[in-house]
Amino acid sequence: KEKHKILHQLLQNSTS
Amino acid sequence: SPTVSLAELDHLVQIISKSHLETCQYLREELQQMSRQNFQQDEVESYQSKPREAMWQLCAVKITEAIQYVVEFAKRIDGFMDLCQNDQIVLLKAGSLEVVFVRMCRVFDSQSNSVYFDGKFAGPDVFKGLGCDDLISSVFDFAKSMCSLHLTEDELALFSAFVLLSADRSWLQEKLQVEKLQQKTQLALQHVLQKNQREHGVLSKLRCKVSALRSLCSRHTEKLSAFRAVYPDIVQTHFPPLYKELFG
Repeated sequence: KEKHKILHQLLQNSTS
Repeated sequence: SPTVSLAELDHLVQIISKSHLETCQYLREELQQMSRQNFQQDEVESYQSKPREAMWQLCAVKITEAIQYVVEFAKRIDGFMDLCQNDQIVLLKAGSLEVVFVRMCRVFDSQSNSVYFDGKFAGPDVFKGLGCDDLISSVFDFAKSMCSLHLTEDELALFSAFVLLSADRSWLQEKLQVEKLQQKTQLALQHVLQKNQREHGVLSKLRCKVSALRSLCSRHTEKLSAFRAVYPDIVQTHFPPLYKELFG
């Protein structure tokens, strides 16, 4: 998870 | 192959097209208003005289910006967020740059062989400083051949989703789930091509594009490794973190 921290963040941000 | 009703296909087309339009970085109207101004010779020379690492950094920033829009596109594709997080990451790591290359045909001018970059239209010579002439010329050839298909936004949206949902990527945990999504997307793409009365050859031409995209991306990775071998600190300290996550 640490390795893809930013991708994880972008995926979790709401899509609104 | 999944059984999908026509109504379901129409719905899928609508959702994916809407997602594409909401996240495509430049709208058609903006593209039409954009002055088709090419860089002047002195501007081209100023890009060419940039140090190699500065040009690489500039391109990494531009690619990363484009990729952020692709991540948003993925999130809005029906079913993508229902995949496990591992598979979402795997698909984006492998496919986001491919979608950037697909989308490039929207900002590409075949007549002048130039692409919208950093405010104006740039030919391959603008990118000479990267030291990857062969890759750059392949990327331009790819954009040109995508343009020659004259895909509509609907078709482009579905093809982008099809590329992103490739079920044959390594390290997928729920391959079957991805396969189902990709098959549905392919049916929706076929449905739209039929509805738009496109000739039969378009789908097989698009299939060829899939392998061309893979080759472009693996060559990008090779060029990045070669660059990193010479400038490890530049990549480490000046490249966008998302770019490093995806291609590191």
